[in-house]
Amino acid sequence: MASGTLYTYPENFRAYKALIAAQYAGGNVKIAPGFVFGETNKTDAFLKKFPLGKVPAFETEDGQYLTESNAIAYYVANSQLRGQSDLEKSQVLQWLGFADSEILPASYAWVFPCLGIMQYSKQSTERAKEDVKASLQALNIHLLPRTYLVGERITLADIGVACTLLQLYQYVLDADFRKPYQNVNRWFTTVVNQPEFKAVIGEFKLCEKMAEFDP
Amino acid sequence: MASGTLYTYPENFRAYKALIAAQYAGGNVKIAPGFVFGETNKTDAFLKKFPLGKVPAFETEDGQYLTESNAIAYYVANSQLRGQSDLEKSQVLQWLGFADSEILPASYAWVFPCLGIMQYSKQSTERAKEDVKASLQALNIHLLPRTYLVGERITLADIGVACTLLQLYQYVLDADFRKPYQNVNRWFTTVVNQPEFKAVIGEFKLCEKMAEFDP
Amino acid sequence: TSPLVHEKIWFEKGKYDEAERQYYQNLAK
Repeated sequence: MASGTLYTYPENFRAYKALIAAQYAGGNVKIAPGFVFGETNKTDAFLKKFPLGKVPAFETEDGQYLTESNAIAYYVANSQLRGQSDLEKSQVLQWLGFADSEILPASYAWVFPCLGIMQYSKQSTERAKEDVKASLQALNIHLLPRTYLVGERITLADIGVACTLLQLYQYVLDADFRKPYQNVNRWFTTVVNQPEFKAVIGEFKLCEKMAEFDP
Repeated sequence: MASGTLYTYPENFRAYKALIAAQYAGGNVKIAPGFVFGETNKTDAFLKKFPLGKVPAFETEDGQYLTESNAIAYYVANSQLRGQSDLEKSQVLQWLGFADSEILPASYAWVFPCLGIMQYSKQSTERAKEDVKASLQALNIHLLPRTYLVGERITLADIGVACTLLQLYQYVLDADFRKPYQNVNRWFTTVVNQPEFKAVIGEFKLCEKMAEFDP
Repeated sequence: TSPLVHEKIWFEKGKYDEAERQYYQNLAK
């Protein structure tokens, strides 16, 4: 059972991965109090531990330092979450990679303009929507005969992919858009309603009206 | 010892990760003969196994399918490459994540225009150079007291980061640019000259003259 | 200001992936 201090800003889906994993594994992961993003992570003390100044960042209780959210989640996880066999462990890494390389860029490109975080471009948004559809379709096929992404219990694969989908399911995947992906919807709903998830992210409300860019 | 068939186009640094890992682990990883990128990966047969149609893709000898290069490399690796303790295993994941999120975007942005793969943008190239410097600096600090990225033997961390740096060290990191990063240069040179690396990538020649965009 | 504004995000990944795909497909031909 791993313990330590997690440096992050609030509502950071990357930090959620580690926090949820710790809920399952029973580790004691404390969020660093008084951390101010943009200030604390630019101090010499922080950069000495975490040279790139990125969060989430994790300091183990015996003074080791970890960055990259998947690595932190892995560290605080248990053997169930990491996968049992070599194949399952590889499949967990596969889905974590899928979340980062397939879902995340498209999610940002679609949602950020709606939140006013970046400029809107019709072309980028349309391509992002198509990329999201492709990712959801791949997940939907995979989840047709399966309850979880890897094996028969929740793993870091479910945690990582679900956390990466949070933004999409919250802001833009309205009932119409998500209708063709029933298996993904089933899996996502099950996963985010697990007590370990709710302890970290609270009650999750699915998107009712697709957010759009408002000039 | 894992065995199977790897689908990839030639000189794919992502495929190198798995091929080099297999050299260390002694697994039998064959590259699928007759694979034509852009054709084979669009056939129904391929998409049935690998719905996103991307490579590298791996079929185990007992008919399981894996995508995402880090997952494939992990599967064909051995326990030395994966890391011994939970901390080391997490550190391996950390460096694999670092390679994908810090090095790769900057590498593409800088090198692709030089190879005519993307349009040139002065702003993107200048920013990419700064990002590369930041990544190399972080690596340089870490490698000051260390021979390898994790522990005292080569792991998937060294393989993943080195493979992701290949393009940079081949085309743009000339002697001047790489001079401040002596620890990285030492580590990189050691790693790419290991027999297991040479068996896959051949003799590696460091950049002599920085490639530039040629309109 | 949302911390997300300061996150380093590879928005153009899709463009680079597509360009890389085209390049290697052309090489394959």
